[in-house]
Amino acid sequence: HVELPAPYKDHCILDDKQNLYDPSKQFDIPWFDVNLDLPPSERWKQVGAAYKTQIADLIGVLIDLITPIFPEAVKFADDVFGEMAPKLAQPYRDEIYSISEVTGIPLGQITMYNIFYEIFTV
Amino acid sequence: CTSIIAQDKDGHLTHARNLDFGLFMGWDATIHDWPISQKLRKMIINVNWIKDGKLLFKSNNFAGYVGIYNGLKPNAFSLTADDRFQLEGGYYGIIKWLFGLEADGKWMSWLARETLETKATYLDAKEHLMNTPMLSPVYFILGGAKKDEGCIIARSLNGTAILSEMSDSPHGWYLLETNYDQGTEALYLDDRDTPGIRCMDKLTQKNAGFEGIFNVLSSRTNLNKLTTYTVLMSVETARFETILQSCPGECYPW
Repeated sequence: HVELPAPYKDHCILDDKQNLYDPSKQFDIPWFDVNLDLPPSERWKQVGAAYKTQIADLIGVLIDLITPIFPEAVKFADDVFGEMAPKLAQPYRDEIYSISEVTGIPLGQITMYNIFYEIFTV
Repeated sequence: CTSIIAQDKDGHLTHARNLDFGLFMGWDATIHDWPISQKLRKMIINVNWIKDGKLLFKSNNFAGYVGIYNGLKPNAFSLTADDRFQLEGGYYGIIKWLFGLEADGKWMSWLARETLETKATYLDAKEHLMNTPMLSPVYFILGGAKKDEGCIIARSLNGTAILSEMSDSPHGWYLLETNYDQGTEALYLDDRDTPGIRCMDKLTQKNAGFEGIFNVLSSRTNLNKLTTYTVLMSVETARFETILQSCPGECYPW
């Protein structure tokens, strides 16, 4: 272990006798129901509609990062991941299609976002 | 990421994690933050998963993402997933999947969700997470409702590389996982194991609950500029709390 220089040094807040835990802060995060009794195409409509701007913004940041290096990034995502989408397992496939539909974000981009963990482990 | 499972002196378990994401994806020099992490903080939601009209399990998600990184099935088990970086990583699984060579392989976060949907006990979940073929390496951190029900499953694509059990933990009363195999040294530039372990040892077992572990996970460098939230879970009581995190000011970037 190499100690980081100040002010980035590791620091356990218990050393300061501090308590940062405030359980009321959990209510800053909203709750939604996802009903598995509904068809997959219906499950995420409420979330998709509520967060379409934020999802588009996030994917926009990713695309802005990649585009200077790889100018065809948007086309690549739309084409390659769009073609992958029909091969995805159910019920995830129908859920992803419905999120694309309700947010208006191209299917390839929503697919890329949903398999980003696997891409990120590179 | 940092995941912790700890049990107090009476064997009550708390499972918690920091989710860190956005490394090397641009840097906003104006506000000194990772832009992806900033965006993700605005997309965190909690989900009640309903089946047959009743609560089946709880999770938190980034809106628009249908897989699961963290979930809790009341009176059964809790689950978190931390990145595991291997040469034979996710891209290898994707390529095999695209060419039909890994048709049965599961995407990581979908295997986590499938486990929460279909498995009823800690042991069933453990068996499923250990042995189901998947498309990327990962650490599954699994907790239960009873004393000593806690383990870290270091997954490779076709099986479990390392299984670390709470009962064999070198720390006695907790397991801590960042993004390195148990028993190996973390990369010195990315060592969140050492500060996490030091802070947990300062916490002591008698304070192993939501408050104490939240404070550990709010300490540098387990808290860093990539951290988006802390989730705290108790299988026994079904408490599930997601608390937004950030590390403004002079904070290590990862």
